[in-house]
Amino acid sequence: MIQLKDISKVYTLGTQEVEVLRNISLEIKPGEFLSLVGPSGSGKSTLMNILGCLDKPTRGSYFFEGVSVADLSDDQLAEIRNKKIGFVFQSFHLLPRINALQNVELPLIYAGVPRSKRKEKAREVLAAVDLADRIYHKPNELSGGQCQRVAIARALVNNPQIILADEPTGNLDTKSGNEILQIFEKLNRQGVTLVIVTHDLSIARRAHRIVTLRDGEIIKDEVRRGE
Amino acid sequence: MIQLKDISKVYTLGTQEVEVLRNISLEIKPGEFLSLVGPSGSGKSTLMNILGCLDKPTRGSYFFEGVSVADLSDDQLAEIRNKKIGFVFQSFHLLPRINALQNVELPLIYAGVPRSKRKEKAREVLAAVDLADRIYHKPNELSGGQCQRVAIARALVNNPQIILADEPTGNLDTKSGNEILQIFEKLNRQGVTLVIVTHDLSIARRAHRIVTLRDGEIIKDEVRRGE
Ligand SMILES: Nc1ncnc2c1ncn2[C@@H]1O[C@H](COP(=O)(O)OP(=O)(O)OP(=O)(O)O)[C@@H](O)[C@H]1O
Ligand SMILES: Nc1ncnc2c1ncn2[C@@H]1O[C@H](COP(=O)(O)OP(=O)(O)OP(=O)(O)O)[C@@H](O)[C@H]1O
Ligand SMILES: [Mg+2]
Ligand SMILES: [Mg+2]
Repeated sequence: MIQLKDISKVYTLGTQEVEVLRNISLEIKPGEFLSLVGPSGSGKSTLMNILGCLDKPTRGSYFFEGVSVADLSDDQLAEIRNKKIGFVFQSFHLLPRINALQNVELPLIYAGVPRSKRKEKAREVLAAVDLADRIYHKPNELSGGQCQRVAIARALVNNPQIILADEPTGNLDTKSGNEILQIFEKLNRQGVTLVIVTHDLSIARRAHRIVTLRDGEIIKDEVRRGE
Repeated sequence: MIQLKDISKVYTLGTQEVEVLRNISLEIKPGEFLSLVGPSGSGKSTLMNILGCLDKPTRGSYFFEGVSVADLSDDQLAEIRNKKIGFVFQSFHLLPRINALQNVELPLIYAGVPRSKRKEKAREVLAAVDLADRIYHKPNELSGGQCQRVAIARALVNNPQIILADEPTGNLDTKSGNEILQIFEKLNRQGVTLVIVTHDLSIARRAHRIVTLRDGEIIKDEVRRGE
């Protein structure tokens, strides 16, 4: 389903070049549960942004369901991002002037879902992440972990076939973090592909496969047996 | 040094009242190392904002070094926040249009420190959090964990006598998180008071005392012996 081949990403800051990803090759099959780990600054979010069609690599190819992403128009990319991929951002990216319910409804609005169905679905996923009593709060009226859960709910609301979650439990206590993992694992058992960036090794170990980054390169790609 | 007595915090959202802290009484002695834990939404950041003189309680009293904070002018509060308290925000609050070095210099500018001394001190703390090669990057050119470390450096740069750190390692891998804890612990051994909100129990257990919140109340306040 996902094939990255020799992906590199270079940023130019003034006169300096910052090489953030180098020769990344990675294949992710439908329904896999993969965790992506590595030190702070090693390139995990940059790789996730490329996987999520939010950023373009400097070199290399990305095939999504057999199609070369580099050849797609902006509209086609937006369609993939809205309908096929659920992205949980490390810094949430909630819209500050609308409340939790409205934030979660946004992907449904883009997908053309009728109003009453939207409200019902958005409420449902917010209840699933234990925020039923906070749906009218705006982001600045929510705790850090509550904002994180709104971002998670928003990523799930369109029933995506692949979930890319960038440190989805960093602001959650162990119990809430576990509840989120269980939601993800249940979706994975139903066939949803799951890629989770995490610094929490107890979460990383729940994946079937752990990919380790260091200084922009994959230094380890390990399938876990019998777990 | 710090005395909270019967502190309550109530938010009004439309016609609804949200009781976020209830009858919090807490005493923190100079040089203590306390961790503050509890479920997402339990009131930890709200309590930290009151401790950091960033927010006022709805009821109750706060004595900081024997002075009633409610009786201080805005200028006096700003002075305490700048000179005595180092605050690491859960969502960092870096200024987006200036780089890491300039963000870390800000408290030194407010404190009237001369330019060359400022630059030197800001570089020094950024090197201590392992960001020497990223000082000219702006926040959107930094990883999540790098932004977190800039926020930490900024909190330390004025040599505060009390550090309030709201989930300072949530975006850091184990090794970087440990390095940050060691910086905090070293300052604590030199007499700096340390209050850390964390969801990571391995970090919480390094404190001398663990205060547990649930639904806005302190349900446990435990000094740890022999550790
Ligand atoms: N401005 C506000 N108006 C209404 N409710 C608020 C406001 N700010 C915070 N809250 C509510 O106060 C409660 C406590 O928030 P707080 O940020 O202190 O929690 P926390 O313990 O830091 O959580 P986390 O671990 O998720 O960061 C939450 O339930 C939140 O929804
Ligand atoms: N726009 C940019 N310009 C220059 N350098 C950048 C830019 N964006 C990111 N970087 C650099 O790219 C590197 C990788 O960043 P990335 O956000 O992918 O790291 P990460 O592995 O997600 O880290 P963390 O665990 O801290 O979130 C970092 O060293 C960062 O400073
Ligand atoms: Mg990241
Ligand atoms: Mg908080």
